Amino acid sequence: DPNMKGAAANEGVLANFFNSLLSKKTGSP
Amino acid sequence: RGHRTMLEKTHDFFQTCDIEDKGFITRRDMQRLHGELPLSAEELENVFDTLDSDGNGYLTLEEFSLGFSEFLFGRRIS
Repeated sequence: DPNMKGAAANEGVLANFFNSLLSKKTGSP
Repeated sequence: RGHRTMLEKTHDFFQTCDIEDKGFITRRDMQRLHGELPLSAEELENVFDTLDSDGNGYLTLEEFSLGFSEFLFGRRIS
């Protein structure tokens, strides 16, 4: 199902985005 | 307390994107994060489209929070 694949890809990108924000905020002392 | 911390975090992240403190995030704001975050311009565009659930081109704190909760809990909480 191409729609499911699209949703999964978006979830990955969202996870990537929020993880980056998290490490940006907590990464440096 | 956990809920409060999450709200603070969400707001904190929102402000990271909403540099001018407009109260919403535009596609352009998102593109400015390119270079600050290890995501490509295309990925940031994708993030914006995913978060902007009503597709009006403005990302509100509410839409942003929905996306964040989806990331944290694996699904949207209405």
